[in-house]
Amino acid sequence: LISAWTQTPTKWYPLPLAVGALLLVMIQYRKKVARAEKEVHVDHEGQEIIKLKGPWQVHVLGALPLRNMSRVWGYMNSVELPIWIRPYGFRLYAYVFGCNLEEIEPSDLTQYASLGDFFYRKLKAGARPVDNAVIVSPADGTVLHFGTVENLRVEQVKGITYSLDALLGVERFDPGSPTSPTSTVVEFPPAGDMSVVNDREFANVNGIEYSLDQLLGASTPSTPGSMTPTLERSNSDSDIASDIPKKHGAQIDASVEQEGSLQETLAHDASVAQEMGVRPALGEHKRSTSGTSVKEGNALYFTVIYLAPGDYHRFHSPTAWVVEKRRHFVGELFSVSPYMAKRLQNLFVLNERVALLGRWRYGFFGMVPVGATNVGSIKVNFDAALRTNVRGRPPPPGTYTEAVYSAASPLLNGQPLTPAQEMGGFCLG
Amino acid sequence: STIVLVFEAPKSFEFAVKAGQKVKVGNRLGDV
Repeated sequence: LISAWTQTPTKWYPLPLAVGALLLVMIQYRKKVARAEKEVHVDHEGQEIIKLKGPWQVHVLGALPLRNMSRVWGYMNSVELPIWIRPYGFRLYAYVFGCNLEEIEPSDLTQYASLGDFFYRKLKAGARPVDNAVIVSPADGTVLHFGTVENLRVEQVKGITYSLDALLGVERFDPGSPTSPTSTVVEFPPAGDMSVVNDREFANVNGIEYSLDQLLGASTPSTPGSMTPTLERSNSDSDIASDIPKKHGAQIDASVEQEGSLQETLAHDASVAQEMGVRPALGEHKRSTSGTSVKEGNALYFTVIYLAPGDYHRFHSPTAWVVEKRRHFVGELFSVSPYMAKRLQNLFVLNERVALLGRWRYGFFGMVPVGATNVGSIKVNFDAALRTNVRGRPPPPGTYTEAVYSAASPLLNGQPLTPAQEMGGFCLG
Repeated sequence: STIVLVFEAPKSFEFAVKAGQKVKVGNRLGDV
């Protein structure tokens, strides 16, 4: 080796110019791509225009018909399996993806007609003890990232951020603007069996007594302004109108004929609230839709939990809170695996998702289930009207359909949830 | 699939998890 190293003669060749030029072009191209990643394009209203950004793998994926693939995948997994094959098939799936078959309910595998059924399995009662912390995990999975929201930007992974307004949607009332979201407001008949129990300021949510302080906190919560101007009950937002669709902007004022019953109902709520000494949602919890930021002494936090294919895929309430509205963003269905989260900027604001917005004892609370290629369908137990992963070209990013849950409990102005209460789940396809 | 939580809490709120940690429904995520 030493003699080869010392005796081999060194020959010098002139590098062809083209190689040098190619090298320069490569360096320039990488610089341009890096700068394009950093650039943020905004529309005429100052809202960030969400674009597909990332390495070439991301653009290849973006060119695929992900939504159609997801629907075909869902169709395949809804096909009923012969009974004899089910135990073997589901045990194989459980072995490959690490599912714990001891804790599922029903445990008899022949009772699951398809893989889609098995994927949306339930757990045995008591399978998940609930910690008494203010915030508990809403699902089984892996904590991808967490932290505080700085300047309304959420960190996707180290170094990649996306706009919180893009994630949760910004309410715009000027129907003229071409990009104003087509937020159709759909009312629901009272769903929850929410009833005020007695004058000890208790509310009975699905059989469990919760003090209103536990549900809504002692202080009057506020809402960060630019993110989600909360529901302001005006006569055009009649909460008691049953499922009459309304559109912001070209407001189909369905509430006019409801006016009478709305006033009666509010008067009734207020008198009930008065009798029981319980605060009506209208009074103290009416929050401005102006630019109020988070309360003094508070901060905005975020957590991202990734559910792997083998995880239990129903999600539960992370705390005691009231869901006031939901915004359904029809988006793409990129994979949301940690591999993609590290490469595809704006992943969570490009994908189909349902932003559930409301309040808890300390102020604003939002929970956003985000779909993915194999799991494109999102179910919310108290929102029968929600349809996700439907056929058709997705509208531009940032457009959403809105529904309010104020009819679920006029007193709390939304759907009340208790910690670890099942809220819905993700389905295959 | 993924779930993103965004919430307002007092500055004394602290997370009780680490990035990459496996969690199950009901596990403590953080407390004030």
